[in-house]
Amino acid sequence: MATVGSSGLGKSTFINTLFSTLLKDYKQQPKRVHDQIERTVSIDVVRADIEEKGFNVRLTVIDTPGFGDYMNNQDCWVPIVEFLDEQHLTYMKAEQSHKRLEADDLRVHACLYFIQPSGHTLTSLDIEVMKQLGTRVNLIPVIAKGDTLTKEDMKAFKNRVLDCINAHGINMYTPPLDGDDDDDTHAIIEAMPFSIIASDNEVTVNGQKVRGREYLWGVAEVENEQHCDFKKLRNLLIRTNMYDLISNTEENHYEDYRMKRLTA
Amino acid sequence: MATVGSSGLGKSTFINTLFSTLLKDYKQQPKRVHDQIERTVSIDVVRADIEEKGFNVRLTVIDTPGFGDYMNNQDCWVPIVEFLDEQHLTYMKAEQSHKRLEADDLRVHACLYFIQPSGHTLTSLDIEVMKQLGTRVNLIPVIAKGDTLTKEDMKAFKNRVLDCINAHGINMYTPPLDGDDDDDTHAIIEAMPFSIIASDNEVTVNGQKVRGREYLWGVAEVENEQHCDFKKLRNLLIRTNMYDLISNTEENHYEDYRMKRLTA
Ligand SMILES: Nc1nc2c(ncn2[C@@H]2O[C@H](COP(=O)(O)OP(=O)(O)O)[C@@H](O)[C@H]2O)c(=O)[nH]1
Ligand SMILES: Nc1nc2c(ncn2[C@@H]2O[C@H](COP(=O)(O)OP(=O)(O)O)[C@@H](O)[C@H]2O)c(=O)[nH]1
Repeated sequence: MATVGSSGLGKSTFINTLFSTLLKDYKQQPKRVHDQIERTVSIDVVRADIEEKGFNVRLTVIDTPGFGDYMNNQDCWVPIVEFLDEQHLTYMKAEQSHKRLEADDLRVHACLYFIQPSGHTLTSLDIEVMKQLGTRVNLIPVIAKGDTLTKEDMKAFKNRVLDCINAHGINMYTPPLDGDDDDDTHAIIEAMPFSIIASDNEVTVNGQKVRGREYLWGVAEVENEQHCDFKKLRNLLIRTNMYDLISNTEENHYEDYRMKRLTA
Repeated sequence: MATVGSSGLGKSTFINTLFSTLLKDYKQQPKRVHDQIERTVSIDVVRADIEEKGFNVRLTVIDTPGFGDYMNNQDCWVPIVEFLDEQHLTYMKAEQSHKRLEADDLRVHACLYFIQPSGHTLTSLDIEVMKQLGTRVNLIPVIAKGDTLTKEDMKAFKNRVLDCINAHGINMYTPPLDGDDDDDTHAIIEAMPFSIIASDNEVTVNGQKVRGREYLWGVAEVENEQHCDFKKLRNLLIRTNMYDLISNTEENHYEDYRMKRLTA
């Protein structure tokens, strides 16, 4: 998984929140490794083993600090797109020489794009980057800092963002409807683009400890389905659609890359 | 007064909030006029007569929609700086031909610069623009959307912003200490840069109507001094420092402009 978006939108807080709600014993702190991929953008790789329905899953999240932070952000997505293609190439080479790619397989099965909760609509940078990402990876747009828009503002903003995504033909990941759990999947699709709240702190509300952001006027709770869609997004990534995200990457995005390379 | 900052930071909501808390009868809606000053930036002039301590004051606010909204924002401040200089020039010409400049005097006595509440620090665009504005006008930086940072985050963010303003030698307006009301002035200076919350709606809290933003977890109130510094900012602009802002503009900023022009 990768997180992309301007700095200050809560990407690293979200990664901490995701791992802390998944790891039983948070003491197994995820390992964070920093790497400079270009003058303007670097990548942080955060990795930990989580247990999910009896399976052991290695979750790797790639953060992209420095993205979009310059006066002139033209082509700032190029290093990220190159990074995604490189992972396909590494895999292709390993496949050809029949080597297994265990430890350092950084292929991205889902890319979360963080949208500024401006209340208006997508910026020209958002549109261009999502267009570029949507053709190469399972793109999941999220509205960052969901606690900064009121309920009505959030609804109106989600609609404007969706209109913009459709108008520009941006290719967004949509979970497939396959019969048995349709109601849940419908609820997930209805909520897209997901609004998320992240927090490094736990707060006591009515005697219970919850993860949330404490203001003088109340506590915005991360795992409260009324306050934001964090739970729906986590379920999509780790529970209900993990296999679909992986197979979609291998069958579609990787195959696209191979075809492009072989016919280039 | 002028408001400058990227779109979606709540500038027009702030202007509405300011007028609505100053005009007794909000029916005398302020008049809004739109003008395109350059391809990339336009200005909206919002004007109304307010009554303050028995005086009739004409408050004109210039909003700058479109500022900083492009992929490449280099030199996006140039049209605004040119607009500020033009007003000095118009005044200079009127002074020389002994004409009074009543109706369309758009000289800016205070410029509010809206800072994104990223939780990190000032962006390179913020620094450059504030440097340019600080030498020409009374610059008052404000932290937009004050309800999106928790109390501790806000305190840490204000300190980082101040450190950055001092490190880059940005010239920010500071109210003068002049003896009799020092305590108040100290409290105002302590609170800078002001955090503001704006809202177009009134909400009922404990049976009282207040201007605020209603979330599921509580109401962030515009005029609650615990929640933000809106009241301190409004008092500085309209009550305690209005004369100082005007005389500082006429004696310092206008004179600087005249000297530059005469010696050019
Ligand atoms: N209001 C709000 N602030 C958040 C949220 N998540 C993170 N933040 C704050 O946003 C600031 C930047 O967060 P950070 O994770 O460093 O952002 P990054 O630069 O995108 O990695 C910090 O002050 C966080 O406390 C959120 O969901 N809501
Ligand atoms: N959280 C929060 N949102 C605000 C605040 N003020 C305005 N907004 C919202 O921010 C969005 C953009 O506001 P607008 O005034 O149009 O911004 P402008 O483009 O800078 O003029 C709208 O959805 C407003 O409801 C505030 O103080 N806090």
